[in-house]
Amino acid sequence: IPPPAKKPLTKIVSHLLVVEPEKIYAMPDPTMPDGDIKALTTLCDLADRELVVIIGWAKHIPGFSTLSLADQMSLLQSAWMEILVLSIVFRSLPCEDEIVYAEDYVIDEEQARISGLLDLHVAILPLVRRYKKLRMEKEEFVTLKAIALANSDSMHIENIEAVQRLQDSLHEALQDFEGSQHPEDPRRAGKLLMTLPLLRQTATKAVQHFYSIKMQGKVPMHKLFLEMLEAK
Amino acid sequence: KEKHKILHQLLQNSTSPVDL
Repeated sequence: IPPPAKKPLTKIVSHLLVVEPEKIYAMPDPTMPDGDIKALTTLCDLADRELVVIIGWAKHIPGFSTLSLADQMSLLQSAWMEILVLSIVFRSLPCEDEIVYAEDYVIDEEQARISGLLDLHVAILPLVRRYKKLRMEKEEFVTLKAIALANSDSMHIENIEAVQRLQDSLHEALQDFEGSQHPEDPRRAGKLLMTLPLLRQTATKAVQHFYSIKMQGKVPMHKLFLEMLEAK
Repeated sequence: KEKHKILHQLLQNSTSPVDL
């Protein structure tokens, strides 16, 4: 007997799956000597390119582009690191205690120690464990990523009602998805939303980590990454 | 806004992430 066909996904979740950006690669510079400067240079360069992609992706979230430009900027300035961290965490789910910064940049604890990335590694792993336990699916990941953006608690929002409408539509999409795909667990949407505080904590630690690296001035950083770091 | 020039430009630019 074939398994029962899965119910169709909600429009928003299907749309978010379609607009999910392509993988990007870290491409560490082979001419640089191995060590913490190389590792951090690779990550900062990767983050800068990911940011360009995240800004383009945000414009495809239904309702985001109708916000004022100022509100779009405020949401992205607050949430960009949460979006970056959530993407890294989702990529790392199939691994055991390794962080997949990119397909070609998978770091285990020992490599993290050598490369000066141990603090970041230790900060991200609890989030990976949390989503592993929940067995987070791709549909849930893309929806939660959009929710993290809409729910970024920026202090500078002009049109609070419009941002609230965006939050409501994404929240509803998550609830509808869980209602149709996971009727056996009526609290699944809530469980996913309850991971957002740990995501914010982790992103805050990551921002602090990169901000202190910026202050030390030893690692080259591209302009967009610097601009977003300074906005925090 | 002047301080956040690149973000501002990228949001105004109509290029989709799929093209990037």
